[in-house]
Amino acid sequence: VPVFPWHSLVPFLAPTQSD
Amino acid sequence: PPPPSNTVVPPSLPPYFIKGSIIQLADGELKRVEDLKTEDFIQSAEISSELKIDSSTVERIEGSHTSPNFAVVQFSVGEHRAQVSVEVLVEYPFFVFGQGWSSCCPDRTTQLLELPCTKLSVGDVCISLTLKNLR
Repeated sequence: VPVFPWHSLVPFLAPTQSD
Repeated sequence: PPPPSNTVVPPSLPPYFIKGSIIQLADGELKRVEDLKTEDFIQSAEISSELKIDSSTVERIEGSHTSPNFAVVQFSVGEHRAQVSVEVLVEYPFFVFGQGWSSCCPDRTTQLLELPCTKLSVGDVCISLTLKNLR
């Protein structure tokens, strides 16, 4: 049975360019 | 000036959203995807040395111009309220703080993944991730 890390379920939404 | 609007296209529906999928939290605990709670994400991020959780508020949901199977969700991300648009399958689930899995088309999510899901709405605050050392 595959086990997936918790963070794979959460999208990265921060923009690549900040401020 | 405000940061540019970014459009991110995630891959098609990943297998870990299927009901019964086993998810490992940062402390090693295993949970089924449908049993995850807001605290699981917050505590895992606290343990993590690289990741932190951002609040992403849904500002707008539109149908995609490219395919009826897709929706464009616009988020206001983090304390700087950066505008980010994400094009996703309408059944793609996001985790809403204090509420759980939500998608643009919860009926389809439940049908395809058997994942219990509510309707994603404008004003919902979703969990998203940032790299801690980004800034």
